[in-house]
Amino acid sequence: GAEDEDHDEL
Amino acid sequence: MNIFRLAGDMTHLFSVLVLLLKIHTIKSCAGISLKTQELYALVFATRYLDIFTDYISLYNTCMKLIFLGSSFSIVWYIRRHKIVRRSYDKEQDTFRHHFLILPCIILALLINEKFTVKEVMWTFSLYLEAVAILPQLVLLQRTRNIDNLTGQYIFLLGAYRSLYILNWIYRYFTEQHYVHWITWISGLVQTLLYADFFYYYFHSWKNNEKLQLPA
Repeated sequence: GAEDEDHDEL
Repeated sequence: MNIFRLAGDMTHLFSVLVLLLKIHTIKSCAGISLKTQELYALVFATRYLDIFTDYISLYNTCMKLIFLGSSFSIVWYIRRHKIVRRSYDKEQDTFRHHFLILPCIILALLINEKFTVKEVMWTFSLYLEAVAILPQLVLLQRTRNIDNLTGQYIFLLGAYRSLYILNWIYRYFTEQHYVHWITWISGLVQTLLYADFFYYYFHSWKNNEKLQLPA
């Protein structure tokens, strides 16, 4: 999904 | 954000602060591998390019700026600072780190989640980060006397990676569709590289001895 591509981790 | 992720980020932040503290106050980079630091600067430069395109949170943006700024200033200190650079042991820090970069580029081009510039760069940074500690570990094996700050720096880096694994396990069970094979496998490889170091670190801590790796 879209949020999977967000890379919210550092 | 869960507690493991936050603890991981904070441990990562502390590791950088310990290293900067050592360099800035003692004016020494003895025992620190410039090769590893250059690889980290490249890792952050390629991973955090999305700082201009995606906004996730203020926390995320600030941390990215800190890691970018600190990694490049550490490289600057070791290469250019007139006092610090004298303590750099070039003869011992001989790992051919450039040879790690090309395989990571090829691997990122072949194995990625999406074939876009941003995604391939992100994947490249994950692969490179997994192996970036190698020059530092090799240098550590060669250095007979590991000072406390260098030992703590590497311990904190290893702790940060271990906490990220706990974070992934937590997220896997609490979030739907949270499956990131590339991140997990490269992260696991990276953490396993610290296993040997951890063994001797805890051993010296338990026996209250100075940290020394076997020759």
